[in-house]
Amino acid sequence: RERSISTFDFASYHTLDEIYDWMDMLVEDHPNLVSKLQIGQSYENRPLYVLKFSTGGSNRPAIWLDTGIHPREWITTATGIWTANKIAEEYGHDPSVTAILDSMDIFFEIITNPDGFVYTHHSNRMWRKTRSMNAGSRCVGVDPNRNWDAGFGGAGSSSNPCSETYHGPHAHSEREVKAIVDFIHGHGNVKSVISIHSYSQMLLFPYGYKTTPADDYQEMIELAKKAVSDLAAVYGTKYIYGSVANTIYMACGTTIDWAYDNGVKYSFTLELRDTGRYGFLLPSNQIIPTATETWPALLDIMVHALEHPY
Amino acid sequence: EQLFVGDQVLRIIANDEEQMTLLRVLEEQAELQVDFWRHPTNLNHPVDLQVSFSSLQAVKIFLDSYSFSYSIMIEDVQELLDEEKKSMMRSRR
Repeated sequence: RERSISTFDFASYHTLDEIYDWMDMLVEDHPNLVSKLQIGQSYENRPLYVLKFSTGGSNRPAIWLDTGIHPREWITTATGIWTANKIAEEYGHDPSVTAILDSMDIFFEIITNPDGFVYTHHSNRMWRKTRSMNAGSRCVGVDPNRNWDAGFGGAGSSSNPCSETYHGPHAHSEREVKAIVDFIHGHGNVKSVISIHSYSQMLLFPYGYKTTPADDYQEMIELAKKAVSDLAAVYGTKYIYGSVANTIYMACGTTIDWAYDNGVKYSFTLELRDTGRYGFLLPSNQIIPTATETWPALLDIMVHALEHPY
Repeated sequence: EQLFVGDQVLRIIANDEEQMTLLRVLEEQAELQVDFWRHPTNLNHPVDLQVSFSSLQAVKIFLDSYSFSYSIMIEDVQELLDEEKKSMMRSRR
């Protein structure tokens, strides 16, 4: 087990236990900024933890970040760990982070799908879904990024439980999804949702379940353009951007469409870098470069949410 | 533990809509044990396809017979997984 924040190796992949231990250390190291909440339990009864970054106040406007909804995307989780540490370290130093946290809270779910994540560590490194049983099928799991109540069951999702994009028996059937839905509804003041995936080098926004432009399309595309430009300035990594449906394909039941339809204007999803050679098996020496280049893009969206209250 | 010895990941470029449709047909064929890491979306985006060793020949014949352009992105998935495990062990030590 890692023994302190100072010896934690951010340039390595880690198991669930190591990451949960690290969360506790982050809280211990920043007791006035970071706390750990449990928002629910997974299908296999693992705790669903969220790190809360807050400098005080009550029910402040908030930013939601999540990583690891698809567990085989290890670079995403690793980037999440680095990013959470960065937020904690930069408060009081970086003017943008400080300004954000002086007015808003950040909620960060680093392991959104712990059952799947554990499964990738001991049984199948390529696992994408949850681990819930499907009645009447030998196939296990639901794609949690097709399980949201936003065009649920439509194009780009599958009704076949054996498919990687199986949408589940009904919207929010997955505990891991329902926990987030309940949390965001219960909070009532979430202004931005950023859901992070890998590995197609994209910054996307609603909609995925329809080709109609979102009401805030113009603002989102300008923000996305700035974010990918700032990301590219670090190592030259090129991202494409736009709505999910127009940029990749129709995908129904996704996180950011649900968030947008439920009043969260700044809803984005990132697909982190791919070297073109490794896919989900990105070597760990690329964790820090990936996280480093992603940081300015995340900051752009968070600062925009801060500066454009609604 | 599921092993992936001899599995490859192919990067495929579809040249036209007909090839896109064929890739979607491939996606539906569960018996071939293919896993789309990047799905057939539009002509500008490469498709990454993990193919089990047992299906490799059949899939390559399929791709060749319809004149797909493709390259081998990962030669042996298990080799990379073994390397990943070693790397984690080193870090832990």
